[in-house]
Amino acid sequence: YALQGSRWRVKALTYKISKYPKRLKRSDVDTEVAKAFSVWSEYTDLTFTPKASGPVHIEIKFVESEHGDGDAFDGVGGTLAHAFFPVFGGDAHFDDAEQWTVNSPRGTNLFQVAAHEFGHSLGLSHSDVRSALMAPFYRGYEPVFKLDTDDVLAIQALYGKKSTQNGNGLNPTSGGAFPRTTQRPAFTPPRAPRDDVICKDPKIDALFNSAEGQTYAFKGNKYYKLTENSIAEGYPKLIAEGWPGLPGDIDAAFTYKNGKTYFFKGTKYWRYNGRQMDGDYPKEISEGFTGIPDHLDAAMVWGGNGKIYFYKGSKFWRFDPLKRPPVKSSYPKPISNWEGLPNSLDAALQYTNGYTYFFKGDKYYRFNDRTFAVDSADPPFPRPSAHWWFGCKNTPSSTGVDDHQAHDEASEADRSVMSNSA
Amino acid sequence: VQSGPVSTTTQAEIYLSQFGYLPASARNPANGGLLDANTWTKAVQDFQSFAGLNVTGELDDETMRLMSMPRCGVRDKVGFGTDSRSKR
Repeated sequence: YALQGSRWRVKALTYKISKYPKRLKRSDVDTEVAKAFSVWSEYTDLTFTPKASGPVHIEIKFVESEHGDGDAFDGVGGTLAHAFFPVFGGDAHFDDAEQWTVNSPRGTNLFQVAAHEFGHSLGLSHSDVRSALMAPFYRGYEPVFKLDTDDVLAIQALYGKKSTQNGNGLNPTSGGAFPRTTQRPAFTPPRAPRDDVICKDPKIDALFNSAEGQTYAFKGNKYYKLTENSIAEGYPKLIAEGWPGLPGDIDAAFTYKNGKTYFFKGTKYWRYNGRQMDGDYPKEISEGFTGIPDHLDAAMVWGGNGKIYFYKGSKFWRFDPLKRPPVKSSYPKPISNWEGLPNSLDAALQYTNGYTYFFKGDKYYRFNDRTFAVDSADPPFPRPSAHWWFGCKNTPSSTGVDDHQAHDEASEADRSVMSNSA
Repeated sequence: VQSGPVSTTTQAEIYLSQFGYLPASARNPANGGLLDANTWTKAVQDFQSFAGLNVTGELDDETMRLMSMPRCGVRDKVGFGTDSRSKR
């Protein structure tokens, strides 16, 4: 998926249909439009309230030809509708020359097109995932509508997961999304005093989110389950016991949209479905991940576009399994393209709360996908991983900054960034 | 603004510029603007890549068929679109 770069600062949005189509009943249009909005509110805390008059966030119009925005419609077929991103107002325009229909294989299905356009109104760009609602092409009437995982990930990247959502929405293969378990882990002082090897030496091998939403850190032959601001009780445990067949000293790991977790070490990789090896592994990286080097430093699925990024030394590679070749000829590129990141990373963690985290040595960097740079914050990045991620006692939170003040300012900085949008 | 099937290079050119694969100047073929072969091939490849087609750079039947499909009028987030990223 692709995010345009703006979003609404509020989750309670209003809309009105200021010009109805010629050939449909108003009540049908009202119903279909409400249903189209509900596609997005089902997976987020967004709410959409219709208004008959007055200012609204999203104005909907059925118009023909030139209609005042300089982007004229083209009659039957061709362009069906367009919508403006939040930063441009969020309005959605539908070409009234089309034969808009409801629950019919004839004409153009209003619900499907409206749901797509409202995706733009909320900040989503076109996706290159063909099955996604946000793919640009109209696929014809689909009597049973199901939002693609790609769309769910996209909208949740902007507005977060629905707070009341139960577990069944989390299966990436069934239209769900990865849960946001890695919300900034340590804005409150660490509570659990830890006396463990990870506190003495916080350098880690790999970090990843499981499909179930747990975040794990791998170090040597042990793994740690992370809580919001520390390490879960009873950890570390042996990797060989948690993921039977997997060796220690892993180089990199990530969980892909298919819910499978990939581990890399040396020239080989392993694929797991949950805690079970998913077939005959290990396999050679050069076979399963053509174009990606051996002996990786880090890997992640970047929330900015859902593609897989690999890091090694001073270079990075972008891997798209849907493309041939999966790595474009323009790669590798220098890590310096990621403003503020050092070379020779240890680990990278998939974006879930608007940020991507990179780890090197005993420190971590918070990367802002919107500014495409390591965040400026107080205390500054890099920050010590032991304090902020692993809840270690008697470890510094920063250098030369009062702890209490640092926490407050960091929280404030995060909040302002999260709401910094249209 | 174009409607209907894409069956010629000129129509494809308009389509590719309309949806952000070619610069806006290519949108009006009457202005005499010439596209170099690389730019054209790259634009077709970008479209094919985005649309999940075989990336050949050739304006083949499958590519034109997809260009002829009804679609959303918002530009795809590639190339010359106003929303394209300046830095990745």
